[in-house]
Amino acid sequence: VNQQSQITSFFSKA
Amino acid sequence: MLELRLVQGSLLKKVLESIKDLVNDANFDCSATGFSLQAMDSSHVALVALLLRSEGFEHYRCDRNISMGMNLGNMAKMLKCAGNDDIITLKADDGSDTVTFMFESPTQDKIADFEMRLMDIDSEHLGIPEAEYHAILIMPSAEFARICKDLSSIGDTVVISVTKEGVKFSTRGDIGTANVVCRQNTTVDKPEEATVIEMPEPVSLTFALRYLNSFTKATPLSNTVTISLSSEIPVVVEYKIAEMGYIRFYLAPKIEE
Repeated sequence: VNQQSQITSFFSKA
Repeated sequence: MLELRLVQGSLLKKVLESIKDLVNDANFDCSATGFSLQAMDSSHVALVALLLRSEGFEHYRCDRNISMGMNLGNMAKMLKCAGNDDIITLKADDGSDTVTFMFESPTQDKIADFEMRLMDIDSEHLGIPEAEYHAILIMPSAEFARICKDLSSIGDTVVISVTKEGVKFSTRGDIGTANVVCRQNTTVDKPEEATVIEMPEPVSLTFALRYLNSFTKATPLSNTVTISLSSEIPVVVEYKIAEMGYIRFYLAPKIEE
C-alpha cells in the first residue's frame, strides 16, 4: 500500500 | 515602515485564491529582495513557497525585514474587494499590529482601504535543498489542471511516469482505471502551448490528487506550469508570476510500504 510521506521528512528546519 | 505598490493588483488577488484553501495562516516575509511566503498545509504533506521580487513593484519601501502573520482566508476576502484592474498597495507601520490594503481604480476615481489585524504565527522556515531533477515537464497549465481534475473523478492517487515516449498520468478507483499520456510536442505555433520534457532519466512517482488539484488553483497566474520530478523526493509544481517571481508547490510522494 502507498503510504503518504510528509514534507518535513525531506526538508529540514532551516 | 512598509509600503508595497503593485500596479498589477490582480496578481496578488490570484495568488491568494491559489493558496487560501491549502494554508490557513501564514507569515509574509518582507525584505529588500522582495515579498515572500513559505508555509505548509495542516497535514505537512504540501508546502507552498511564494516570491514576488521587489523590482516587480512600482514602489517598494521596506525599511527593515518584517514578518506579518495573516489569516489567508480573511486576506482573500479583503482582496476580493479589489477590482481586477486596481492598483493594490500594502502598507504597515513599524510595530503596528495591522496591515492596510489600499485599492486604487485605474482612473484614480475610487480609492478603498481595508485594514486587517495581524496574527502571531510561529512557523519554522524549512530549508529546501536545490535538487537535480530526473525529469522536468513544462506544459500548458490548463492542460495539467484538466488532467488532475479528470483523473480525480476516477481515483484519489496518480502515478506520474516519465519516459522518453512522454509523461503518463495513471489512476485507478472503484469504477475503473484511467491513463493520460502526453507526448513532447514542440511543433506548436505558440510557445506556451508546447509540452517539453527534459528527462535525463526515467522516473515514476505516486501522489495524492487532492493536493495537485489544490495547486492547480494557481492556473490563472501562468499559461504554463513546470513540474519537476525526482525519485523519492517531493514533486515541485511551479507557476511563474509575470516576471515578478513564482509560486512553487511541493508535494511529498506516497511511498510503497
